[in-house]
Amino acid sequence: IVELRQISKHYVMAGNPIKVLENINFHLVAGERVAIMGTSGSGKTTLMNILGLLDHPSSGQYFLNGQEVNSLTEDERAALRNRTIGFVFQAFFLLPRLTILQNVSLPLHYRGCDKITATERAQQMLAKVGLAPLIHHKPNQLSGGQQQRAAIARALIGNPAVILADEPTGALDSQTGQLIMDLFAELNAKEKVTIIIVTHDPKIAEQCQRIVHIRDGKIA
Amino acid sequence: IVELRQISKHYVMAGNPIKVLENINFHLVAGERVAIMGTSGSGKTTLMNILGLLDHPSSGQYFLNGQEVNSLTEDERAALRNRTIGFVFQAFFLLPRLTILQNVSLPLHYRGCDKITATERAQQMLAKVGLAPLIHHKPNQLSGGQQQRAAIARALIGNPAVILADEPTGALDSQTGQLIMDLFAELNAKEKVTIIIVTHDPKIAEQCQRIVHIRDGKIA
Ligand SMILES: Nc1ncnc2c1ncn2[C@@H]1O[C@H](COP(=O)(O)OP(=O)(O)OP(=O)(O)O)[C@@H](O)[C@H]1O
Ligand SMILES: Nc1ncnc2c1ncn2[C@@H]1O[C@H](COP(=O)(O)OP(=O)(O)OP(=O)(O)O)[C@@H](O)[C@H]1O
Ligand SMILES: [Mg+2]
Ligand SMILES: [Mg+2]
Repeated sequence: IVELRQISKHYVMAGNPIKVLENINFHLVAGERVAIMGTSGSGKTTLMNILGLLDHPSSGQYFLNGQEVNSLTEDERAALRNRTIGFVFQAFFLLPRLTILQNVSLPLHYRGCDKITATERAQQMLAKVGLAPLIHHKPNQLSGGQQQRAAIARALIGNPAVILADEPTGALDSQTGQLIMDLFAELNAKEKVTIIIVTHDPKIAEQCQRIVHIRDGKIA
Repeated sequence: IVELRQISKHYVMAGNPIKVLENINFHLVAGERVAIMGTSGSGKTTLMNILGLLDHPSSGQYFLNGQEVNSLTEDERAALRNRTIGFVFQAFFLLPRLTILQNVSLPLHYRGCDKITATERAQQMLAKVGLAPLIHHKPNQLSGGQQQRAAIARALIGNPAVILADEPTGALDSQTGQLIMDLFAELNAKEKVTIIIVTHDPKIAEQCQRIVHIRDGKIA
C-alpha cells in the first residue's frame, strides 16, 4: 500500500545543501504495523512528512495505493491525504481557537459530513482516548499529554487506511501510552489499518511487527 | 531553597471550579535532584508553572530562597525568575523568528550582558547539547529533539540556581537523553544546582535522588 523508491530529501541553507534523507527504499503491505526508530535529527519526521503528502521529496518516487503521488496536482494530493491518511504530528498542531471537540470534528467537516454526526463521532473518539470530561477545553486549557491524545483522536476520526504517528506517546505516562497502543492494535486487527509509528521507546517499538532503523537519513 | 505550603490551584470554566492542585506541601534543599512523576493531567506542569513564578496559586505560600513570592510585585517576580530559575518548557517556547543561537543568548541579553560574550556562551552551551553545526537554524528548521535541546541550552545559560525541566527528554532517543541527564548531573554535582525534573520515564527518574508522585493534584 505504501512504496518509496530511492527517496531523497535535502534542504539548502546559505547556499549549502543539507542532506536529510538519502536513497530511502521502503514498502509496506496493507495492515502492517511498523515502528521507525533513530536518533534525534536522523530524518524520521522528514520521512513521515513525505509519506503524509505534506512535503515533496527532492528525488525518488512515492506510490500510495499504487498511485505515484508526485505527479498529482496539489489539490489531488490534498484530497488523497484527507481520504487515506490520519497524521498524529510530533507538534500536535491543534487549532488554538477551537475546542478539542471542534478540532477533532474538523476532518469530517472537510468531507461534507453533517454537523450532528461529526460532533457525535468526535465525542466518541475523544472518550476512547480518555478525554470525555474535557471536550469543551481549548488546547491551552489542557495538559501536554491531553493535547497529544486530542491530536490522536483527530487523526483517527476519518477512518484512514494509513495512520502516521510521529512519537504519539512522547508526552504520555506508560499507562496512558498503552491505552493508545491498544487502540492502534485494535484498528490494525479489526480494520486492517496500516500503521507507521515513529518512536524512541523500545517498549512501543516491540509491539509492532517490524522495526525500521534510520541513521543519518538512510535506512540502516 | 524551595518550599511550598498548602499550595492549591483551580481554574473556573463555565462557572464551575476545576481543582487541579490540592494542598501541596513540598520542600527541597539546595543541590537536591528530584523527579516528579504522575499520569497525564495529574497537575505536574501546573505545579512547575507555580514553582517557576509563571503562575500564581489560588491559595497557599511559596518560599523561594527564603522569600515569600506571592507578595512580590510582578516586576520583582520577573527579576527573581530571571536570576534564579532556568525553565525547560514541555512545549519548548522558542521564538520562531530567531535562530537558536539568538534564542539561547536571550537570557543573557536581558541581564545586560554584552553581545559578544552572550553569543560566545550560547555557542558553547549549544555545543554541549550536541547542536554545534545547527546554531544558525531557526526552530522550524530543526527536528523535535533538536528544538528540545535548544530549549535546554537556553534554560541553562544563565547559570540558574534552580532548574525546572518539564519532560526534558520526551522528544529524545535514549542516547541523547542520557547526554542531557549527564549534563544535569554535572551541574548538580559541581555547582550545587537544584534540579526538578518532570518525567514519565522511570529510567530518568531513577537517576534522581528522590521521586515525588502526583495523583489527581495531590502528592501521593
Ligand atoms: N486553563 C485551564 N483551564 C482549565 N483546566 C486546565 C487549564 N490548564 C490545565 N488544565 C487542567 O489541569 C489539569 C492538569 O494539567 P497539567 O498540565 O498540570 O498536567 P500534567 O500533569 O502536566 O500532564 P501531562 O503529563 O499530560 O503533561 C489537566 O486535567 C488539565 O486539563
Ligand atoms: N527546514 C529545514 N532546513 C534545514 N534543515 C532542516 C530543516 N528541517 C529539518 N532539518 C534538518 O533535518 C534533519 C532531520 O530532521 P527530522 O525532523 O526529520 O529529524 P527526526 O528524526 O524527526 O528527529 P527527532 O527525533 O529529534 O524528532 C535534522 O538534522 C534537522 O536539523
Ligand atoms: Mg521528529
Ligand atoms: Mg505536563
